[in-house]
Amino acid sequence: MNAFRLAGDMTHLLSIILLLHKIRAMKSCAGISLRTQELYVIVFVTRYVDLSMKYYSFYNSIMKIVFLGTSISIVWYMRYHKVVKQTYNKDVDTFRHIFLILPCFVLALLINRAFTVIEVLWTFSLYLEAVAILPQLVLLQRSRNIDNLTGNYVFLLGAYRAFYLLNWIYRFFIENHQVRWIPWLSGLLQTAIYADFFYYYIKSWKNREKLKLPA
Amino acid sequence: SASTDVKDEL
Repeated sequence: MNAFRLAGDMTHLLSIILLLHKIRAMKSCAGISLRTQELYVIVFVTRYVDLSMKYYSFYNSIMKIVFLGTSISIVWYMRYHKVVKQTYNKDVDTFRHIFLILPCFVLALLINRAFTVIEVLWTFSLYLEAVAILPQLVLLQRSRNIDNLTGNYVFLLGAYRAFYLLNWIYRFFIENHQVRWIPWLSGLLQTAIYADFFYYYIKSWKNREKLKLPA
Repeated sequence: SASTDVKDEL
């Protein structure tokens, strides 16, 4: 495993730890989109259906279990925890899941490497992950007040994807990795969606101002 | 192997 890939996985893990810290220690999910979190559960469940069938490495299996477990527990906290659920910005988190899920599913049926259940689900998870952050970005845009934890959470999620792009470049040139258009292009789109957020995040950090996205 | 390479990612 190369350093970019490890850095990507670690920023991904760190983003989840940060969000769980906000939820468990501060008993708040203010500014967090339940829609996006539910989409991540769907992403992980559909991508990791091969968990019980195919073994890659101990690291790989553990990370998959961690991502599945943490994403499900985050959704549980936001929906059912009696204190946390009251901090959820329900009225502004109105992005409809189906507008993302349906097109991604149709696209996965049409564009995939092999027309098998596992492969279509895997492809669907890549397409859905690419756009799953959209409800969260919409929520941030509508929020007047973005706390540091939420801003850092979204930044780490974007950083994770940027590291994966570097990882693919490294694997292609150094490890003679084959061309893989589906994950590469969806990963590129996923990273591009963060571009605007990155711009305002870095700007607010440089000017030591509170993060605010223009409406 | 080459056919499973991206699948070892998360």
